[in-house]
Amino acid sequence: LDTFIAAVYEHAVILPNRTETPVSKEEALLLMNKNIDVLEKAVKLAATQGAHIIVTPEDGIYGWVFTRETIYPYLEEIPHPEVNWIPCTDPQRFGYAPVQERLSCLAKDNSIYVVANIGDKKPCNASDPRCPPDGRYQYNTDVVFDSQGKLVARYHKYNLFAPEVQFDFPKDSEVVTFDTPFGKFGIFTCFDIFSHDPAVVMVKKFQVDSVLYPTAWYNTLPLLSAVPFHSAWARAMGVNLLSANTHNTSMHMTGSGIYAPEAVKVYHYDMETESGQLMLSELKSRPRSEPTFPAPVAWSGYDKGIKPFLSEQLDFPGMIYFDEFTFTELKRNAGSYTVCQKDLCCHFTYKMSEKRTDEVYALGAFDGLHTVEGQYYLQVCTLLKCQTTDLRTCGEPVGSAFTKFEKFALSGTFGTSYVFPQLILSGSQLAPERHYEVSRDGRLQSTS
Amino acid sequence: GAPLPILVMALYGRVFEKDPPRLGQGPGKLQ
Repeated sequence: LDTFIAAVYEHAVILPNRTETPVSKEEALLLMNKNIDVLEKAVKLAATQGAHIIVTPEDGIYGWVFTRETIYPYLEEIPHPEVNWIPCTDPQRFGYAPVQERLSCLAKDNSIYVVANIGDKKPCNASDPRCPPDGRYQYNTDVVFDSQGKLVARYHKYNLFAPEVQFDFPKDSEVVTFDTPFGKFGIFTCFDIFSHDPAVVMVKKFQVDSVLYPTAWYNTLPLLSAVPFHSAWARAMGVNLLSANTHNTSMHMTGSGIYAPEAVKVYHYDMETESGQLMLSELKSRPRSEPTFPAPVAWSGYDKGIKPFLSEQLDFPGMIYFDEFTFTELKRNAGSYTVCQKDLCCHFTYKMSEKRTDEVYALGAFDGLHTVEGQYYLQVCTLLKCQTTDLRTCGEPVGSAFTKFEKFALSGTFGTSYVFPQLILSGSQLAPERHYEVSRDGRLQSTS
Repeated sequence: GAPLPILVMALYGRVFEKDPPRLGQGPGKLQ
């Protein structure tokens, strides 16, 4: 198939009551079936609209409020796909597996691939030095059932997020891919998207066409919101990304979408209601063989050729999500500025329609190891509106902006080829692709 | 292109070769 219909479902997860002790298996299954009841409606609706595959969120079946002990009744033994198993037709083959049976039947009865995130358990003993004291491994696990209900993929999340104390790290990173009539797929989960293993390896070495991405992502403005970050990743990596997020406004969890390398196909961001949302879109099965496939970018190409713009004012520090940036204020309605931190210099050229007195913008640079809730090395150039006209609020979350930019170009002396471009407008809306472009020499610039 | 009310623009680079062996800080880090 040259194209296929993709579906993602942003699910408002029904959470279990917080308990100190594990509930019974029956009570756990009751809660999980309530969530699967909701997912079933989305699967049926997607299938009637011709979808070939539907992705549901991480933690979508039992939520995230657990200790290592209290999640145990929600776990099932999930075998490796090589066992060639259709839980819907042979449910007892690997013991108690009601959730896998139901998900498999959903896929089989509706002739659609179903992607979900559940919990796997594996017994171990003292002969294994890594075996936890309670004699079992517990894994945050993605599963994929094909349109016959067969288990075709099982992925144990490698990069756990700091609060996920209910799960164990797999010993090694595993790149899980599988072939379909509509392209080669890979799958990973939430925090994995920051990683080289498995995220980059899956694309660069295994050459997948599309990535399935269950996530439970809470938005952290200005730089770590789901839709801008995930759509930027799809664009920079040159693959389709099918991102299904949890929905919980009190935890700022929203932002799902279907992203192609050349454009955002559909996205959903809703901080007003507690409703789930189904999204569908047609995608190219093999985007890298399409004429619309974006050309590679030399991210520091432009900056290597220019001298830093001299800034007549002092730089100042500011924090963004626990990282200390170096900022410089944009004082005029038009001009060019440079700000540097260690090996990274960021350049910004712009023209505002008018310089407002009630809004202040700053250009920031960060070159260093991020260390909170996970450790990863960043080089970031950013132009942002400060929360107030006080420069000490640069980097704080902001929701709206009235200053209009008629022209802009942002670039940096990056020491990496993995750079993800984001452009977010007032109201946390993505800028439509027609308004900006990424030049071959690495400038994120206006198209006017 | 129409003038845009920009909230934030970013070029978000990841320098993988400078990462520690594992991104997360869950219990596995202690094992």
